[in-house]
Amino acid sequence: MNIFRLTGDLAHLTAIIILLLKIWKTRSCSGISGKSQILFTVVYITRYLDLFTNYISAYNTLMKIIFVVSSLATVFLIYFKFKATYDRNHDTFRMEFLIIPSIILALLIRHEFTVMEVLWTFSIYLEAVAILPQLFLVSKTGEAETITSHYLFALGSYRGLYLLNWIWRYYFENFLDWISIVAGFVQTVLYCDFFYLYVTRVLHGRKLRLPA
Amino acid sequence: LKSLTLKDEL
Repeated sequence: MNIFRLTGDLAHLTAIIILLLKIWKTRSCSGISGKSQILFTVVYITRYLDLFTNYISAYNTLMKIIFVVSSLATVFLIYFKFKATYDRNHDTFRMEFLIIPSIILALLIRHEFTVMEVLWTFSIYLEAVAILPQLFLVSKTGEAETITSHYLFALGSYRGLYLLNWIWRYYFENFLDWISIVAGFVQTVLYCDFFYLYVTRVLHGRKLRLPA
Repeated sequence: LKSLTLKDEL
């Protein structure tokens, strides 16, 4: 464990908590893409199947359980408890456009051809693009609530910090995994446009509104 | 060079 990985994990955890609290406190999930949340749930479930086969540490197990349970809770809040507030009309990105290519790529480019390894690789590829329905929703409505911007910033920072962690692990532990690195790079790049707007607008006290 | 097959990350 190094500082980049720890802060990355904490950013990830913070993002999830911000989102749950936003929905719970405002009793509304408007501006939130249910499709991105379903995709993240699929990511966690397919990646953390090793909870049943492989013990790493109490920290690792606890975080995995938190990610799976909180993402299921988020999906429940959006599609059941507060479904009247869900922006169904704007959340129109097709999930199969992300899921099917991720499956195909995971079958082709992976370390080993085993069920667990292909599912793990699929989860890495799907996570890289799972935010697209959310970014698409923001671009369709042209704005995001400030709290949603904080959520996106925390979630985007997490994989960026993991990139620094992988550089660290390459130099100090001799670890290298190109699948994680390339997917993590793509994932971080997808947030760049948003990061720019976040720093230039939200941090200056303005709402995130897309330029016309 | 080892690969990250330990899957010790989140």
